Amino acid sequence: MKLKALRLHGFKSFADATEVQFHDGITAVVGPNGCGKSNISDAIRWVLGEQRPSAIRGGKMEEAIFQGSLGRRPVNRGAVSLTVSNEDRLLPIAFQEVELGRTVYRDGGSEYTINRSACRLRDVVDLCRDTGLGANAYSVIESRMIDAILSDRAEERRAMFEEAS
Amino acid sequence: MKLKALRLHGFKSFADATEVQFHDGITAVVGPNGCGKSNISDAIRWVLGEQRPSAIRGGKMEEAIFQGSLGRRPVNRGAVSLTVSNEDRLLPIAFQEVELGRTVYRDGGSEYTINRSACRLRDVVDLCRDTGLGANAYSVIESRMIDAILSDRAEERRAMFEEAS
Amino acid sequence: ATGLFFDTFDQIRANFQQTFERLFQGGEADLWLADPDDPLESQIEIHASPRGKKTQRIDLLSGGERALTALSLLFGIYLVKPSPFCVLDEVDAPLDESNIERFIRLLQEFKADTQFVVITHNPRTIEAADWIYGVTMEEPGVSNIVGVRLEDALDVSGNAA
Amino acid sequence: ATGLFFDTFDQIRANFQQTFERLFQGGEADLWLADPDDPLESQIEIHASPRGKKTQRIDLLSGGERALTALSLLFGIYLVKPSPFCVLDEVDAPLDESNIERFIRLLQEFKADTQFVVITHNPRTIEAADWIYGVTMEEPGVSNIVGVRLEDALDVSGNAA
Ligand SMILES: Nc1ncnc2c1ncn2[C@@H]1O[C@H](COP(=O)(O)OP(=O)(O)OP(=O)(O)O)[C@@H](O)[C@H]1O
Ligand SMILES: Nc1ncnc2c1ncn2[C@@H]1O[C@H](COP(=O)(O)OP(=O)(O)OP(=O)(O)O)[C@@H](O)[C@H]1O
Ligand SMILES: [Mg+2]
Ligand SMILES: [Mg+2]
Repeated sequence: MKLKALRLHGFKSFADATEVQFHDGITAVVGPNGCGKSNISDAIRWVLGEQRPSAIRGGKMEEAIFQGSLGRRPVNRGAVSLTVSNEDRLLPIAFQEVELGRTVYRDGGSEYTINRSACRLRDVVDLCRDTGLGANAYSVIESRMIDAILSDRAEERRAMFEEAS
Repeated sequence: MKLKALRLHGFKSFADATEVQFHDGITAVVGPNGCGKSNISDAIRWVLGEQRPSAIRGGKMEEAIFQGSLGRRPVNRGAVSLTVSNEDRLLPIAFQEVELGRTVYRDGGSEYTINRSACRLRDVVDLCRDTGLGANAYSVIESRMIDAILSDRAEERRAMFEEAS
Repeated sequence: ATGLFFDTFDQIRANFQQTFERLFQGGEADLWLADPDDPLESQIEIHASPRGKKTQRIDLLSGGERALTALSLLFGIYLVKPSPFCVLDEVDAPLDESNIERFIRLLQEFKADTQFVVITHNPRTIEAADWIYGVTMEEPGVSNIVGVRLEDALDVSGNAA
Repeated sequence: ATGLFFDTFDQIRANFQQTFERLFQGGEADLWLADPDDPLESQIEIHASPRGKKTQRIDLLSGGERALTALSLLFGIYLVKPSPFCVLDEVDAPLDESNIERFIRLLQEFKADTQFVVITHNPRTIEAADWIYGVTMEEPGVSNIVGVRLEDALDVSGNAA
């Protein structure tokens, strides 16, 4: 399986429809403070089914919808889709390419899609189980996890291990 | 008042007697990871009377004594002294130069000196009161204070304000 | 005690806002007591909005924006009763190039009255310093301090001449 | 469930130690259950000692040493069930030049099997990347992504050609 593309529209600071293409090897994401880089890693976690608003720095899921700026009005929904190639059939589904989608609305509710068909969160979770893909798979590593995993409040470290198992 | 010099001997990784001279303006302290730079800021906090081992990353005060390395044996005491010029008499004491000293022993107890005369912790605290010098004066700012002061556990921020008042 | 806290609080708030507007070249920030009638127990609320962005909870700010906001507040508290010195331990780590410049300019504004000791890995911060101390561990586990190099001893890229 | 956790735990421990010894070019680290008879509830103890230094509590390690130790453990967990991709968000911020090199070499070792997405401000990390995306906010508060620049489009100091 390989990441192919990530699309964001109305998710956090990505008010306009935006696409990131992925390639083999190491991709650097650069830019000034506050320009939206960590919002991209939030989007990846989120589209894979992250259920805790705090994991994407929010208090409620609807805070991930573009809230407007001094020059722009807020919007009513935030959407992210992640496209992966599936030639190795790592995802147990008969498609060469799989697109996982998620949209959140102002009431805080999310809708999920697999290849543009509506599905439930658990379908996304089941699809990703044991593939290493999925919100808890440690595939997004950020600096605040450093203090958490070395915490001398050992329940913090314990919790991180349990997520991985 | 100006900082003149800091001396360390047996304090954390400063096994040997070491001196830092201070100058006007901006002094950069550089070096590889783990070489001892933050130990210098710990030493400054500590000699000014810091009472919490956690503020210098330890569990007990005696952990600040040089614990040895693969090539060196541990030592039995750790000492720091800070010399300041006092021509403006900001410190209410009749000396042009004031040297504050502190030594910690294996039993965890500390001894304090002002110009090489033994004194108590409260003498150091009283001397520094209202001068902006002193362990709680926000004159040592480190990156873990960033998350603490912005914490949404508002007691953390509250605690930091109370220290400053 | 209450009076002192209120006075101090207003000063901290003013310093915080000034420092914030300098580091963010605009934007707005505020600090207030959740419960003004109970100053000794009240939570302290903080709010920050970089220029052109809509006001939001602090947690949604970026790593660098949080660092600058916290620095504005910590420095704001510091300025109420300034010490002759201020040690800054790697506070510039999350900052991009332009924010490092603004951080440096803030230090240069206050350095006439304050000796700054800046622990840093950043070449631009090192270049802006008046004095440089290197800390090394030639013998594993044992620190020592190697000499002072003045700014003019560095070549253009910040490496030792 | 207990068996699975134990298996996983041994793998995590082995991966952790290998990654640690690579990033620290030696030294030693360990991971164990405080209470092996109660794996599902037990605290997980961690210990790390850079080369030449005496073993100490984790809190006494430096900022950069803690970052590398945590990265060794997080990566150790990741390697048990590796994803096709791994996003690293500014984990290189506290690292000095030589540790950035070791971090880069770790990524290069695994990049054949893993697409790494590295969010960074560090010029050396940027230089080591195969692809670069820039994120900007020309309009305040609105992000967009500006094009891909391959490594050979950068000049020596890591700035755009
Ligand atoms: N729902 C939202 N609507 C609009 N803007 C948002 C929303 N959520 C977050 N933002 C904005 O996105 C910006 C943060 O972006 P992000 O954390 O991705 O920055 P970054 O590029 O990682 O910066 P740094 O280098 O400082 O870490 C903040 O300024 C924040 O105000
Ligand atoms: N009591 C002690 N005895 C011996 N060594 C100690 C003691 N306390 C701390 N150390 C060592 O000092 C080192 C940490 O130094 P310090 O935190 O000053 O590093 P640093 O230069 O700030 O690095 P970084 O750039 O990574 O922040 C650690 O390797 C630690 O093992
Ligand atoms: Mg970020
Ligand atoms: Mg340090």
